[in-house]
Amino acid sequence: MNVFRFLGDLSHLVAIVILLLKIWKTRSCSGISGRSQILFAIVFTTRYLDLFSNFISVYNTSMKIVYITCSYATVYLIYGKFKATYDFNHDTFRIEFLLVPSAILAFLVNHDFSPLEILWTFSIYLESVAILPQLFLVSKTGEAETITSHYLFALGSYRLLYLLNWLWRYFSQGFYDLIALLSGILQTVLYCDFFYLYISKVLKGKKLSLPA
Amino acid sequence: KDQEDRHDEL
Repeated sequence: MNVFRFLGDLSHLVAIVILLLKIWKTRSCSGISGRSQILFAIVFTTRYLDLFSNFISVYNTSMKIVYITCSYATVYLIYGKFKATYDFNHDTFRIEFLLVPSAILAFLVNHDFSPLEILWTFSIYLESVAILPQLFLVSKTGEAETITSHYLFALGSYRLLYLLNWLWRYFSQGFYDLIALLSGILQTVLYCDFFYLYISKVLKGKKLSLPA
Repeated sequence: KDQEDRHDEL
């Protein structure tokens, strides 16, 4: 494992923990898209089914379990415990527009036409667009709390760091995976606008608000 | 091998 891959995992973990803590400490999930969180729970569930079929390392297994557990905990906090604070009115992105194309594409373009591989591929495609409901929510309300911006920044950085990891692996091991690579590029591109706002506003101590 | 490599990533 190279440093980019490790930092990517770390950044992903930080994002997930920031979100859980934000909801827990403020007793509120306002400004958070429950729909994106449902998509992430689906992503982790379909990708990590290999937990039952093959063991890779203690690190690999524990990270997978932590990601899955945290994502379900987040969904529970939003739709269960702190439901009263959930922004139903603004969180209106139609997730079937992401789920259906990802599923169709996974059936058409995959490495191997087997259930586990198709689900893995589906999770890669779905993850690349799973943040859209959250970005849609931010654009609809026109602002994001600073802590939510930190969450989005850590989550966006994770795939960017993975891209560097894949670049590294290509040159050092000749390894590349086009499905993950192209999806990773799309995923990172979706954050570009946000990255710009984050660097130009949030890092200078201002709240993230969109120009009217 | 490639499949194993891919499943090693998170």
